[in-house]
Amino acid sequence: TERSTSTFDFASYHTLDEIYDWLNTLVADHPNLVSKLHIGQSYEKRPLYVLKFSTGGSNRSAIWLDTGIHSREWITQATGVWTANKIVEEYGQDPSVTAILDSMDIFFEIIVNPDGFAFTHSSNRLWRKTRSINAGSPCVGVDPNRNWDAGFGGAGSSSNPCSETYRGPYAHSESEVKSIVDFICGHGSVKSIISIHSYSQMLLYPYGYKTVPAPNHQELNEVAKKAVSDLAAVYGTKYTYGSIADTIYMAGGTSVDWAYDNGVKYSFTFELRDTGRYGFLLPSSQIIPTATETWPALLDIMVHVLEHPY
Amino acid sequence: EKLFVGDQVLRVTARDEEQIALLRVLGERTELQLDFWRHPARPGLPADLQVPFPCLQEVKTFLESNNISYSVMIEDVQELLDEEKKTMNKSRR
Repeated sequence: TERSTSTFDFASYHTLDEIYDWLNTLVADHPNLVSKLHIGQSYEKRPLYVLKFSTGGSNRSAIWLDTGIHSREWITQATGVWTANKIVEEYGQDPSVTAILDSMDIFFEIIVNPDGFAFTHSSNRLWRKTRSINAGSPCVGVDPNRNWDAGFGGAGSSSNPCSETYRGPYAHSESEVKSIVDFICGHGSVKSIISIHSYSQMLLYPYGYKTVPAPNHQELNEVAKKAVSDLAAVYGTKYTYGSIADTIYMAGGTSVDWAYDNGVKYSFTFELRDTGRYGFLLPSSQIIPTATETWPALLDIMVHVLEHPY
Repeated sequence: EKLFVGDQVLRVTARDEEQIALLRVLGERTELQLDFWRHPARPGLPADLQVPFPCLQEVKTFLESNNISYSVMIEDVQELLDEEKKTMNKSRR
């Protein structure tokens, strides 16, 4: 068991238990900045935890970050752990992080899909979906990024439970999704959602379920442009950016579209590295470089949110 | 534990909409148990396709007979998984 944030190996992939233990360690080491919220449970009754970074205050506006909605995208959970640690390291040191946390809260769900993640460690490294049983089908799981109530059932999602993009029987059927929906709606003041995936080196924004530009298209595009430029400045990793529908393909039922349609203007989704060599199997030696280059891009978005209240 | 010995991931680049449609039809053949790591989206954008070892020949023949260009992105998925596990165990020790 990893018992200290100073001895935890951020350059290695970890199991669910190791990461959940580390969450406790992070909270214990920084009790005035970080707390752990239990926002629900997965289909297989694992707890769903969210880290809350807060310097106090009440009813503060907030930024939501998440990693690992697709369980096989291991670089994302690993980047999540590194980033959560970076936030506590930089508070009080980096002026941007300090300014953000002095007036806003950050919520961070590092393992959105714990059942799938545990399954990738025990049984099938390439598992993507949740682990819910589908009535009348031998195939298990729902794609939790096609399960949101935004263009649910539209293009780019499947009605076939055996498909990797199976949308589920109805919107928010997955407890992993519903728990986030309830939390964000209950909070009422989440101003930005950044959902992290891998791997095609993109920074995307709404819409995915329709091709018309989002009302804030121009502003989101400008934010994305700066973010990918600052990301590329670290190691030269080139990202593309744009709306989901324009940049990759139409995809109904995604988290960022749901967030945008529910008033969260600054909704983005990252697709982290790879350049076409490893796909979901990015070697652990690339965790820290990936997280390091992603950090300034995340910070750009968060600073923009701070400086553009609405 | 599911093993992926001999499975390959092919990086496929369709040059037009017709080839993209062909790739989608290929992906719907459930008996092949293909898994698009990156879905075919538009001409010129790569799609990555994990192909189980027993279906490799059939899939490659399909691509070649339809003049769809591809390269092998991962030669053997299981080799990478074994390496990943070894690295994790080493780190844990």
